[in-house]
Amino acid sequence: AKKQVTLARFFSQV
Amino acid sequence: MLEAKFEEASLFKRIIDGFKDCVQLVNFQCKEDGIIAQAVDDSRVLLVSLEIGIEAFQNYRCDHPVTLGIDLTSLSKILRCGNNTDNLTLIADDTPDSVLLLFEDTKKDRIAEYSLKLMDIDAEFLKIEDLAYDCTLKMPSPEFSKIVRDLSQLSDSINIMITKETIKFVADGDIGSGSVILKPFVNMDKPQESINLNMDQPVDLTFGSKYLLDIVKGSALSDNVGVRLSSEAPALFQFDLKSGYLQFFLAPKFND
Repeated sequence: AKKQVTLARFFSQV
Repeated sequence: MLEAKFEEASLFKRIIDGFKDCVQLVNFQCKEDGIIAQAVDDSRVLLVSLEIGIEAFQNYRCDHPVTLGIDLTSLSKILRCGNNTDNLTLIADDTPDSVLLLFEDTKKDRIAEYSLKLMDIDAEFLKIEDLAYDCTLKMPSPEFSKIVRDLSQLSDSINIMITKETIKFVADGDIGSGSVILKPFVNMDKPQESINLNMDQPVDLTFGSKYLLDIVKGSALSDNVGVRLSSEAPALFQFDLKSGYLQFFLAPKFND
């Protein structure tokens, strides 16, 4: 199953 | 001093309704060139970025940058008190502890004035660099909204696959599965109904249905939605205003 990642993976300050 | 006058209160209502269900506390940064706001949902999956340029206002004046920390639930209560066709002016001084909302009926002498207490919201403003995307799609927002609402009934995830000439939305869940396939086309008579696709690389991405359901609430702002997808960046969903935009950055679901 696919897992939800957060924006922190892409944007350092989130 | 901030004085920002919308010709119709309905525009500000639609902007706020477009994202009030996914974020609650938002700093509105008012500057001489307009108002910007940004907020991330509690799960840190969805980022909302709003820009209202001065052309979207009937009159706009902001001599001194000012930040309005607003609880959107409270703001919505006040916005419901005005009529859609009223002029709406937001007024704040340079170091405000409240913002004034002035509703003026243009047809009769009726003025309603509400004051909303501001909050001190501790949130960083993220500078979002231009990201590189593999696919750029522009399609009618009602159609996008319907696809998301339909497919989200079947699964908590919606898969978006784009190849050169095909856009495919898929949901596969416990009760069954569904898919909607679209092809790019140009409608000369009604350009807003066209579907434009630019693809550098195919994408195959999965998103949480609950976040897409939040995003389609922005559909009331624009006939079209711009969708930018990349395997390496959050998806961007954008609803354009006459001047400015409401953007949603959504992190995808990935294989473990």
